[in-house]
Amino acid sequence: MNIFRLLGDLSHLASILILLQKIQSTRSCRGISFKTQALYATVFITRYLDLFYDWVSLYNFVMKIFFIASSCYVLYLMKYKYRPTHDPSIDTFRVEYLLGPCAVLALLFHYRFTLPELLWSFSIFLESVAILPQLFMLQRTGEAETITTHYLAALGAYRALYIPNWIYRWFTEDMVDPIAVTAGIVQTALYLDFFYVYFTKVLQGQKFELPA
Amino acid sequence: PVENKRHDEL
Repeated sequence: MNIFRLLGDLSHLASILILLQKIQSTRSCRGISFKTQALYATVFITRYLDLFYDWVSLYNFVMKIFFIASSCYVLYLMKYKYRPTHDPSIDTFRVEYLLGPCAVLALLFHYRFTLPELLWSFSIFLESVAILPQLFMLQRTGEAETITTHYLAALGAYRALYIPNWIYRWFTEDMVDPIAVTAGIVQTALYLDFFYVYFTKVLQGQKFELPA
Repeated sequence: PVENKRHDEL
């Protein structure tokens, strides 16, 4: 564990708490992509199967349980409790275009040809693009509530912080995980556009609005 | 080495 990974994980944790806070305080999931949330639940469930047979640490165990439970809880809130506030007509990204290629990539790039390892690879590739339905929705509506942008910023910061973590581990532990690093860099790059608007507008006290 | 690697990241 190093400072970058710890801050990254805490940022990830914060992003989920901000998302829950957004839904509970506005009593609405307006502006949140159900598809992205469903993809995250898929990512966590397929990646954390090792909960059942591999012990890493208490920290690791608690975080995995939290990520699985919170992502399922968000799905429940969106699908049942606040269902009327979710508008599927603007959440139109075709997730098949993400799931298919990620499955193919997992078959091509993995560390071992076993089901848990294939699912782990799949989850890494899927996580890297899971935000796309959300960003697509943002692009379509052209604006977002400030709290939603804080959620996305915390999520993006988590990914960005994993990059110095990998550089640090490369030097100190001689550890390189090419699959996670490649997918992680792609994932972080997807946030660049968003971060630009977030830093130049939201953090200056303006509303998140994309240029027409 | 890949053979011994454990997925300890989240």
